[in-house]
Amino acid sequence: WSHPLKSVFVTFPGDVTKDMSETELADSYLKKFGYIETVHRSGFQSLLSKTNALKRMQRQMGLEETGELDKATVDTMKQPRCGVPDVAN
Amino acid sequence: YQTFEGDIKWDHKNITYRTLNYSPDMESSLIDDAFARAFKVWSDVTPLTFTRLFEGTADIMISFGKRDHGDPYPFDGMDNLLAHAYPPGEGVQGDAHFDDDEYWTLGNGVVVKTLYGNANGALCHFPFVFEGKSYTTCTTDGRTDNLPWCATTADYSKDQTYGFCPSEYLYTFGGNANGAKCVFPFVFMGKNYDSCTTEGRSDGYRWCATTENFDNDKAYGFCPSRESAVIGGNSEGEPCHFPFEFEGNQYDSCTTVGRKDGKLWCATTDSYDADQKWGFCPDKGYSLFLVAAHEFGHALGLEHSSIRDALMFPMYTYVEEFSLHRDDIEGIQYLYGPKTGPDPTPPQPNPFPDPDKTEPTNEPEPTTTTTTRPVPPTNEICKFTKFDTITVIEGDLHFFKDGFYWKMSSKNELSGPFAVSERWPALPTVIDSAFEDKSKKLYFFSGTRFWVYNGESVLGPRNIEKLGLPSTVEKVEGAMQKGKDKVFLFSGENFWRLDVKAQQIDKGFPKYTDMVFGGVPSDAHDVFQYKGNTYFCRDSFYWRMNSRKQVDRVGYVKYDLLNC
Repeated sequence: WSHPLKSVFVTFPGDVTKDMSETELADSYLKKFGYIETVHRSGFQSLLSKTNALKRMQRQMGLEETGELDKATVDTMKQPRCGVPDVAN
Repeated sequence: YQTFEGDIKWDHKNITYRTLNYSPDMESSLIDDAFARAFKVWSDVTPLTFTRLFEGTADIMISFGKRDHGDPYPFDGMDNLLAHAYPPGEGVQGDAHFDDDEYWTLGNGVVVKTLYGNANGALCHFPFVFEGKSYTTCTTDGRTDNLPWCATTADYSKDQTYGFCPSEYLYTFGGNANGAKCVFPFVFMGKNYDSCTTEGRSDGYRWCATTENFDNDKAYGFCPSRESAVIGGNSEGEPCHFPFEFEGNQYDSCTTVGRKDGKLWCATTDSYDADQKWGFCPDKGYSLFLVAAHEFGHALGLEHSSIRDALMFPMYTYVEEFSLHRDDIEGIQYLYGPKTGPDPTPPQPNPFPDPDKTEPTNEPEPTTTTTTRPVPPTNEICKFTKFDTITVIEGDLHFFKDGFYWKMSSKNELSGPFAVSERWPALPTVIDSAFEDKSKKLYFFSGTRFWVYNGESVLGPRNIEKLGLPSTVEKVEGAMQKGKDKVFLFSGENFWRLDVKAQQIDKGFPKYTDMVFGGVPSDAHDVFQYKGNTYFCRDSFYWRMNSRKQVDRVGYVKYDLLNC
């Protein structure tokens, strides 16, 4: 039996590591591109608005509108794109 | 489509633009050309005209920058955010900014426009053959002055057309030295520099002095990127150093080892472990033309569209043959109306360098010294998404591309590239189709001509009309053996049956491909038989049809057949 090779990952000097969690990524993306308001009045409203924001983002991107942070949504958020917000501010 | 709230748009139709600076990734005339073509996308469907200014304030000011570049929306390093633009208006409104941490190309890998030489500024042709060796980057081989050069056709030995590649030894851009070349060594802050440097700058751009002493003369320019230079990391603009040491192991090519993101990187000194100098290896890059056309859409008043195929969709997708989507046209015409009047004179392509400068001057031609440059790695094939033709010869799959071919044996062993001109000297660079008949004769098609090789002897070129194909057929795109003496020839949406013995097309043809071969693309550009199956290829995909005429697999040529 062969053992799997041990992968060693290195933090390269000067490399901008974008090692944020998927939730952090989503929050940042939804805010940056205008899907979510930056000020929330309560945690509950925040949750609601994030679900709606995700649905809105999924609709814009032609994804299934689940309102959840599924793999397709996360993958889309990692794609190269224009920096202009999708929702007018 | 969407427009900005209040339908913000320009109140005049003669829009001006100005390019404030350039990216080191592409020669400036290529950048100018990409922007001009991007504006033409919109002027083709509206009454708008675009005039370039070289000074003063233009409606649309275009610039490249990195991270914090002077507005409230910093870029983010490589990938993710590529560019942004503002809706029409005064000041920063209408301006377009491009992230220069991206690798800007025409979307399909390195583009190198030559200077001087004898090719009138043509683009380098990669790979090219020089002295029997194949090159995928510019080289200094054959020269004693260290100037990198390339051939502008597939075979330098045959065509002898060449030019010099951008380098700091030829010119600089920007700065204040009118494009003068670097002078090495030069003095900056009392220290000697033998190469371009980022010292003294916070934006990471590489520069050099164009006289011996910057401290005295203050003359400088920015260094153009070489096509083999790394991107990002902490050595931007430096070439990879092969072999290099990383974690105690030696690497002879770019690697993804050590990275979670799967990106190819290399060290720029002989030891990453010792020096920690590195950068990403050049990839296909982002199409400046496509991104600019999108950003100019914003600058004219369009917001993002939710139609994936529209230019104004927010995410980047490379398309080879671009055409403006109906949604974009409706959006821009909602703001400015349709194009009226006669067609304007199309923009002229960028002029080649001044004829005075394109004379060979005192630059010696590449000489024919012995080179030690290795043939590019076999896996170079993996960068292609589409081949000129794929066929089986002597049991091995042959992949033809731009004057070269690779072989995949039945044991899945890949070899090549080999120059087509060496094995079949009569053939042109691009082969549209090929097949081997039962008597081991090889038929090659290119445009409206074909050749027949029987061992070393060759017949042709002959016109395909001699076989009975109609004059409307511009090329034969695929061939498929049918029985002992019959071969199907494919072109467009039709196919014909060739009687190889009689050298004539059978009666009753053409037929529609999709009427006989259900479930495959009707416009496949490669058709071939392999291991009992027939493969129909379009772009990077194949449709595999088994002997019962069932499509039993659709896959990637690159990954499934080439094991990339």
